[in-house]
Order: sequence, then C-alpha cells, then structure tokens
Amino acid sequence: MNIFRFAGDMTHLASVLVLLLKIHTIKSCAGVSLKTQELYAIVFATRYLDIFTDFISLYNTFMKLVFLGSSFSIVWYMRSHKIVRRSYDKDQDTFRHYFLIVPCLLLAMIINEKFTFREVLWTFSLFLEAVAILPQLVLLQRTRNIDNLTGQYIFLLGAYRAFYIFNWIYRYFTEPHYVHWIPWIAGLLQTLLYGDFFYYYFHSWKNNKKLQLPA
Amino acid sequence: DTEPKSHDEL
Repeated sequence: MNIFRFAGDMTHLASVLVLLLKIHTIKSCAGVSLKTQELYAIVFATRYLDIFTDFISLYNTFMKLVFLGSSFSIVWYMRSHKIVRRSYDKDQDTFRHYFLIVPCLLLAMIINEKFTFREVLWTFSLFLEAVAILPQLVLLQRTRNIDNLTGQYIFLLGAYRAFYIFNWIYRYFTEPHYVHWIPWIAGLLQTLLYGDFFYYYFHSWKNNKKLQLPA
Repeated sequence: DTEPKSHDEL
C-alpha cells in the first residue's frame, strides 16, 4: 500500500466520522441527503460481496466492515432515530434513486472486466459511487446554507477521491500490468463532480467566510 | 484464479 492510497482511505474514514459525529452528538442531519447515504450503503453492499470469501489483509477486511457498518447506521439514524429524523430536509431531498441506479446497472452489464455476478455488481458499485454524491450536491444547492460539519464531510469525501487518483498513478508506474480503465474513468468522473464544490470551499476558507453556494 | 489487483482497494 502506498501513501496516497492510505491517505485516501483515511480521509474517507474521516469523512464518515465527521458525519457520524454530527448525527450522533448534535442529533441533527440537516443538510445531509438521505438519498446519497442510501446510495453509499448500496455501493458498499455490492462492492464488498467478497468480504468473507477473499481475504486480502486484516486492514482491508476491517475497513470494509467499517464502511458497511457506518453507511447502514447513518441510513438507520436518518430514517428511524426519533430525534435525528426530524431534522432531515425531506421536502428538499427529492432526487430519484433509480435515475442513477438503473443506468449504472445497465452500464455495468455492458462494460465490465468479466461477465459474472460478482464482477458485474463490483463494476456497478464503481459507477454508482461515481454519481452517488449528486443528490447531496443538489440538496446543498437548494438549501444553500451549509454548516461546517456538512461542508467538511463533502470536502473530505472529495479529498478521498483525489488521493485515489494519485494512488492509481503511483501504482501504474510501480506495478507491472496495473491497468484498470473502469475504476479509473469512474473515479475520475467522481472526482470532477467535486470540482465546483472545491472551488467554493477554498474560496470561503481563503476569505475566512461561511461556505455558501451561489444560487 | 486470483482476484484482479484493483479489487485490493476499497
């Protein structure tokens, strides 16, 4: 494992912890898209089907359990926790899941490295992860006011994706035959979706002002 | 048959 991959995993972990911190301690999920969180739960459930069959390392297994556990518990908090669910912006978070799920599934059935059940679902999880942030970005545009924790959550998620790109570049030059077009293109697209957000995030940070997206 | 190397990532 190289430093970029590790930094990516740690920013990903930090993003989840920031979100859980907000939900668990402040008991609020204002500004957080349940649609995005449900999509992430589907992403991890379909990607980590190999968790009990293919052992890579203790680190990998542990992190997979963390991402599965955290994504499903965030969904549970937002849907079922009697205090947290009251702060959910239900009327603003109207993005339809299946507009993203169905095309990703169809695309994964056409474009994949091997046409097997697990490989197609693994590819589906990559495509879905690439676009899963969209309901969250739409919700941010609508509510416009972003609290610090929500802003940091999205920033850390974007940083995780950027570190993964550096990880692929590093692996491409250091490992023979390391070429994986599908995760690379899906990952690049995913990172680009954060571009706009990054711009406003750094802008507000530089000017020491509250993060606000333009109408 | 071993897993593709990309599957060792999260």
